[in-house]
Amino acid sequence: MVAITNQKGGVGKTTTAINLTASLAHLGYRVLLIDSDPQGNCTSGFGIDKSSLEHCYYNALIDGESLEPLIVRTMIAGLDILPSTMQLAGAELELAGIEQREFHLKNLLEPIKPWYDYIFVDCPPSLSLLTLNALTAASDVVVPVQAEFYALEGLSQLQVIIERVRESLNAHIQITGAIVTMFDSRIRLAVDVAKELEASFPAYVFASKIPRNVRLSEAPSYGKPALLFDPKSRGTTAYLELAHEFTRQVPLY
Amino acid sequence: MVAITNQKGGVGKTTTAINLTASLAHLGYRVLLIDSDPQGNCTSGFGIDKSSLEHCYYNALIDGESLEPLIVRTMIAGLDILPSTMQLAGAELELAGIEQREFHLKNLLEPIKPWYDYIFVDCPPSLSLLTLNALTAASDVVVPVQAEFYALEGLSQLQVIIERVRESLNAHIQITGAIVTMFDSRIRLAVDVAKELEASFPAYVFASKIPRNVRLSEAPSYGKPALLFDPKSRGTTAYLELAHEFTRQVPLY
Ligand SMILES: Nc1ncnc2c1ncn2[C@@H]1O[C@H](COP(=O)(O)OP(=O)(O)OP(=O)(O)O)[C@@H](O)[C@H]1O
Ligand SMILES: Nc1ncnc2c1ncn2[C@@H]1O[C@H](COP(=O)(O)OP(=O)(O)OP(=O)(O)O)[C@@H](O)[C@H]1O
Ligand SMILES: [Mg+2]
Ligand SMILES: [Mg+2]
Repeated sequence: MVAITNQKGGVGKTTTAINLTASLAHLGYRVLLIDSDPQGNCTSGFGIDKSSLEHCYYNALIDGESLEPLIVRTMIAGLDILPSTMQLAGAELELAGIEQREFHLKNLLEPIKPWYDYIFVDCPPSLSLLTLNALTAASDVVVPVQAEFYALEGLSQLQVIIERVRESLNAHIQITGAIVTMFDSRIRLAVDVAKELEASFPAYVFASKIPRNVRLSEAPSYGKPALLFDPKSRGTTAYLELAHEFTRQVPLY
Repeated sequence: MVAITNQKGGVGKTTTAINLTASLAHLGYRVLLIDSDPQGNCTSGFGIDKSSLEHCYYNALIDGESLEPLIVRTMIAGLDILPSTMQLAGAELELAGIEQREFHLKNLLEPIKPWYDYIFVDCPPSLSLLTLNALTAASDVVVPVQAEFYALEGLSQLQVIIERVRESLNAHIQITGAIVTMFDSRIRLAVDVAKELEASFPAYVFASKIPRNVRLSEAPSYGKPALLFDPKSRGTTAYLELAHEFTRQVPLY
């Protein structure tokens, strides 16, 4: 299981979650994407009407319902999604008082793991219990990093948290790599940040950088990943390249 | 007191907090900025070395220390800051179990209110207890909205939360206005989102839009607001205009 996380807001977690999973499914892998953000951006990014959902990830996490009936197919063959609604916002405080509060997602995933080659979780912009559930269940962590000053600042905090998770909750967790997002090589700050990341980040930095591309931000308003919205765009191509590189870094066993 | 909040990440909350407060101080107002985000981006945006801080907002919120000794002057005359470090990340779960957990900030502010014309709080990208403390203490709420699809989606959730705060925690809270940030009039999506916001947002939308301007994202790496980093930039001018408009919307009594 792969957690897509960075507590810095707006760095491209959801855009990476949607387009990387769509690209992997396009390459023939069976993929599940879990929307663990109360904003439900992955859910609306696939055109799912949240008001039509009676049950979602919240019901599995808090009420103990099994995941299977909650999973929805997307318009991309081979890619399923576990949607979320605003209801999930209540989960943070509700989980705080429950036994084994960090292990709920890990336990929920056990029965469905065999159905998928890769399972991804899109995390909210915080290091809270929803994110801790993803990190406790994850074998791999992918960190989108916007090519901006503040994005570098938060990375050391994230590494401290991941180290703590490894010591007390999940000995197998590892950082698979950082992905540079919204990269514009004409902007000096972006080039400097990317260089700094490659020089100082203690784990792998994916060679495929995701360029700033307006088609990536337009696609969700049509409820589709870029692959379907504009297959020839630079954003689509970049995420397909990233998908290839990802399968080399996280091979199937 | 003015809370700058939006649970959507990366919409320009911190950039607005730093540059709007700097502009108001430049116009002669006495201003305090409280960094209520564990990322501490406002703190580093003013060049403050977080590792040199022994005490910060966390110590007031959890240990009950008074705010006064924690407040630091910035390089802008008339503008003070209450800094934060990573320690604040622990406050979420620690506050969850304490009496009157939403009222801590409101009680801390009482003794220092007379010293300032305006007090602002920069919130993290979540609707958690740190944000609830700001909303409970606030008379006004300013909502930065990035001109992108996902940014509109979260606004209805934010309005629901503010309504709940008005009913149970703070009868005086009102939304002062939304601010369009990172606006590029050449991008159709941005123009559409700004129009949609003006048509559907139930409160005021500031006429001053903040353009996408790379100098705004470079300034924090020099530890200065744009006003000092590049006084003639479009970003600086836009925030000065916003400051004038803000004083008309939130006059001093
Ligand atoms: N490569 C890109 N080019 C252009 N726009 C992008 C790109 N990646 C993301 N965006 C846009 O930037 C905004 C932030 O991206 P996104 O919502 O994916 O980040 P996030 O990290 O998931 O945010 P949050 O912290 O709120 O969960 C969105 O409006 C998105 O459409
Ligand atoms: N008008 C602008 N033009 C160009 N870049 C901007 C502008 N406003 C903000 N930025 C940059 O965009 C990124 C996100 O902005 P910022 O950190 O202020 O958002 P935020 O809402 O405070 O994020 P978070 O949700 O993580 O607290 C930062 O790197 C910032 O420098
Ligand atoms: Mg997201
Ligand atoms: Mg911020």
